[in-house]
Amino acid sequence: LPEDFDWREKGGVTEVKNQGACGSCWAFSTTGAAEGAHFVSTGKLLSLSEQQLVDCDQACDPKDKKACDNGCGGGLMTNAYEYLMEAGGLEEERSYPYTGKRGHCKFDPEKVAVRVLNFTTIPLDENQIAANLVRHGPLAVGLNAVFMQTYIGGVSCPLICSKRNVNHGVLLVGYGSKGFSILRLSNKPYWIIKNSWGKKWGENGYYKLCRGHDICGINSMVSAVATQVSS
Amino acid sequence: VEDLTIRQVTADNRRIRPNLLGTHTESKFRLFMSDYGKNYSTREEYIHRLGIFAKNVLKAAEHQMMDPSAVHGVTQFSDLTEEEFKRMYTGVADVGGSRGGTVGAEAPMVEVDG
Repeated sequence: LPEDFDWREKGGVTEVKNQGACGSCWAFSTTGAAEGAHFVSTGKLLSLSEQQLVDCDQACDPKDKKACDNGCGGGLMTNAYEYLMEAGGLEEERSYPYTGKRGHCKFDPEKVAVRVLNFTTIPLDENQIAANLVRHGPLAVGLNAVFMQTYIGGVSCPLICSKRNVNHGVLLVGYGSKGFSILRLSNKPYWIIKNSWGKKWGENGYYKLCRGHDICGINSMVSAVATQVSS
Repeated sequence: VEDLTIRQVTADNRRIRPNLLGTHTESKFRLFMSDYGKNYSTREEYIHRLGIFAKNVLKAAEHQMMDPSAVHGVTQFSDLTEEEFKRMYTGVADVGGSRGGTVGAEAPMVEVDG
């Protein structure tokens, strides 16, 4: 594994987006993973439609039928992959733009830009997560967002952050080996996370989170997706 | 005539807090409003959000103590309660601590030693 790795430097990550006042982080995390997987397989970066997922996806978790994708009311990235495999794929952002509100489903299968072939969850091990990140592209992850409400910058390494309350879907795009921690008086490794709250939040829309301790449940809900170019 | 039998003695989150008006906190709140283009339709709403903002400034200070390698402070979410913030800006469905997804779909282990 490389010591430092960042898919942004390789051109595999679209601009930071903004979900607005809508609980659709799960849709942004899903499209981010699909955008990255498409980039890895084709070398082309496309911005894909979250609104399609917000409007059309009502898939439920196979193990918990109450955990269903529900527009601005929340959802799961793994449910969204299931929906995409069944629906035929994702349209581009420009053909199905984001509005921040749930509307009628306007998905047009003829406009599909990227098809989802399969997906997988990643083992609860930070080295495995890093290896899959490097191999498959940016990964959809869930975390506990409690410290993100007040985050401005730097490497977040909270002393206490519950691993259980995973409530926010984001995109893991890379990792670094040396982020300075004042408390521990040393350089600590960290994850580079793309958020969907616009560029004015955090470090130009990005969050750096301490790596190595499953901080805020970052290891607990990680998934990768495999895509195919629409013919 | 005031009913002396039942009388509210607990804090009401929507109660007007005139003690924050004219303070340094209100100056910071006005700066926050201008930075993030915030507007409140009524005076009552303004004072309500000012109260939340004051609490969130304290929360940011607590977060700073608990997370010293990051910088915490006023953000675009500083006028929201924690419940509002979670409802409007997060959105991963509650799966009770499980991982979600199809059984048996876990990726094979990759060799990472060295």
